Amino acid sequence: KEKHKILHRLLQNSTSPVDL
Amino acid sequence: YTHPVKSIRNKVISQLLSSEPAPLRASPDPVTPDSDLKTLMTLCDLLNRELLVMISWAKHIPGFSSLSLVDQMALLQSGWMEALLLCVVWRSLASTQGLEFAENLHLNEPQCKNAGLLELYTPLRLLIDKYQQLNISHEEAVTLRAMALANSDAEHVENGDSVLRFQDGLHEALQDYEVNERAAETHRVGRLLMTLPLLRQSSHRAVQCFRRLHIQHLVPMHKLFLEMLDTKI
Repeated sequence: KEKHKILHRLLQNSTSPVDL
Repeated sequence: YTHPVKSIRNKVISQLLSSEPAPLRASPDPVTPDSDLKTLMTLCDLLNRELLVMISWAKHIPGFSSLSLVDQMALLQSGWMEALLLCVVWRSLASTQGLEFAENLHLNEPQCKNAGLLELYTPLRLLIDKYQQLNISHEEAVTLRAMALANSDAEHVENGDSVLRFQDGLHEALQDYEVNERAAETHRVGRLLMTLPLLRQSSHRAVQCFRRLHIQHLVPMHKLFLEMLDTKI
């Protein structure tokens, strides 16, 4: 998880793809 | 007697369609003069934004959020490039040559070659031709993209059964769609699935291509893109 911290963080936040 | 109303598209596919993000546009730097390097920089910036959107899109694939966080990461780390490339293929279907990375970033073969992307161009054009011949629908394209992610053969899967159920749910949705929409083409599901090995090969070539560009320090890349490239090595 340390190595992939950005992906880890993105999976935990709840932005919707439409918003992005 | 009226024909029965066509079955409402199954829930999985209508969910996939409703969470389809709007296509992104490239953001070429207006100050930098046009060059192969500028094309690459514009492309890498676009792909990084596509990657951000794709990760968020994945969370809306029916069944994905019921996977453990470890398995969600594993599937994305192994299938992210395939999912990105299927978006490029879908956008390029209308063109007889070249790759449409965005509405305002269409690269023909010489441009891809000059930018060092020829190893990516060739297999992707082959895939585009296959989908043009199949006359693939948007429903099929979004379902295949979700299946490519689900079927990405991640190495460190924590719960194989839940990943299998995730795959089965998408497979059922595709079969249900074909039975209702393309009943006459009994081999269609198989034909669509048999395009996935070429997608996997294209994905590996794309990863190698961007990795080479990174190692040669030819083009700056965003941290997320590099993090995902690193996982594919």
